[in-house]
Amino acid sequence: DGMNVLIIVVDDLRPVLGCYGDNLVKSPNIDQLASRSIMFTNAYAQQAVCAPSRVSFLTGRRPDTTRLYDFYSYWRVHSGNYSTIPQYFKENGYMTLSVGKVFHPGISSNYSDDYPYSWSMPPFHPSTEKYENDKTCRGKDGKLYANLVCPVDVTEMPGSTLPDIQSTEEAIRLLNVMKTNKQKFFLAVGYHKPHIPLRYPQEFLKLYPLENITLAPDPWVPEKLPSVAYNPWMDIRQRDDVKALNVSFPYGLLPYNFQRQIRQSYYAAVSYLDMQVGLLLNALDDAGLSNSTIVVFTADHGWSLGEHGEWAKYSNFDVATRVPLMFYVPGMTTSSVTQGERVFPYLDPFSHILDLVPQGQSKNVVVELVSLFPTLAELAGLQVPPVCPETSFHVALCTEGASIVRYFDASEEKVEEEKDGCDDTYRCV
Amino acid sequence: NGEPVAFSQYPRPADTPQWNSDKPRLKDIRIMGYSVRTIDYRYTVWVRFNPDNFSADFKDVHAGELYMMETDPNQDCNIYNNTSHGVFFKKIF
Repeated sequence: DGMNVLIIVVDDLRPVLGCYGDNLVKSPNIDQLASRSIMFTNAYAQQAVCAPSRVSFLTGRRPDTTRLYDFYSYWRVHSGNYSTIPQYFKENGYMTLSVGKVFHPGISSNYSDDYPYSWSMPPFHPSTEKYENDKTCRGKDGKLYANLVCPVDVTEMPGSTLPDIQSTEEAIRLLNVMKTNKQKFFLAVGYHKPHIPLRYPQEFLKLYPLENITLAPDPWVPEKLPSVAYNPWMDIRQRDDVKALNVSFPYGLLPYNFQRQIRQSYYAAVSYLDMQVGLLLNALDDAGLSNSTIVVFTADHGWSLGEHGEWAKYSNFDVATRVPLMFYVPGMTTSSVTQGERVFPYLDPFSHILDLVPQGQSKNVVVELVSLFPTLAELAGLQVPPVCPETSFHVALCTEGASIVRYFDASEEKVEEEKDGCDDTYRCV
Repeated sequence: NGEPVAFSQYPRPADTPQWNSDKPRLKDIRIMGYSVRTIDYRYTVWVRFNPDNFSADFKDVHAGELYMMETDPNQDCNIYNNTSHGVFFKKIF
């Protein structure tokens, strides 16, 4: 009667992961999840900014249909009463739960994360979320700032914790409640990091000595980049440490050493996130739910780490639109596990020796985040929503993406065939 | 040719960077960048956009980008205005 679903959505995570071939990052737990999953190496968001991307993939509609290009409208009022992935699962007998940042907060999700439409109970937000942009970063002078680069002593933080640590604790609590109640569930966990500010437990810096951190391969503004395509990364310019650098607008470059510090902190934040994901998946094992739960891991969009002289996401470049996307489906992406067998034992990023990243199945076919809705419906054995007509403002349930389950068991040759045997773009064109 | 593609888009208030270029409000959007991404290339056209009726005018192209992934995986060399490549794609799109 259908699997449970655990969907993990990470804020501003580009595929800086060992399983995606990054040799610097330490992400053992996400790599382990990938080794048991189907991993898509060419997955793209439809718009590289928080609310528009999340509303798009959660409703299965493109931005031109949600008509949300900024943060200031609610699709059910502004465009159409579109159903969402969690709403559809809720209507099909699931208990749907949201922890952390799944919908973007504010008017774009009706100030309620689209509750009660999408969720069976009020969404959980960590109490320390409100300090995210406060002056909590200790500067060299000992004073507190609202910096971009913000490694912290967690014991000094408000509540002696951080939002994603609280989210993991709440998600684990909910997993145990679902297990006790034998309730079929759809649990969405939204992690805030590595979204700016890059605020993470300072011990993660040890994983990335600054001398090992390089600049982006192309840290300059490309000569023939149209001015309209460039994004001037205004948000990070407002952080205290960046503001103090007085970089000229719009094309001035950050000092190289500071660029390396940003990249160092992004990687450190990714390992901190990997730890949280590891604890969450370990709890799935503990609750005996790994054999009956589909796990999806993805992000709302990527982030520029200095490429093209850019920081942030606000563009159509691959570094901003490409996202990790992987599906663990018990019995499909792995053979079924025996009762009690551990699928996701927690791996400590500080001690786990990374010799070879475990390999799962990866597909390099180009796919879109807007396909998540039909794909999840098909994987859970629900009726796959119909394809939307050309204009679908009046249609509550349909999708503008195509299920990608057909690629799960497709051989590489079959995927290539889908490319119509076109090995020479110009010849075919 | 039926090859899987990914579409993405990004709004802009103006042709040159300004204070609200990253996150323009709907009413301030004047240009929309539409991208088509395949395994082989990313093609983007930045066209005039009317926020009042959400229409994009593909006859009013403000700028274009074309990157061939095989030779330029980091998308540093925009060849949209090169005669051979750009003309091909302009014709198609």
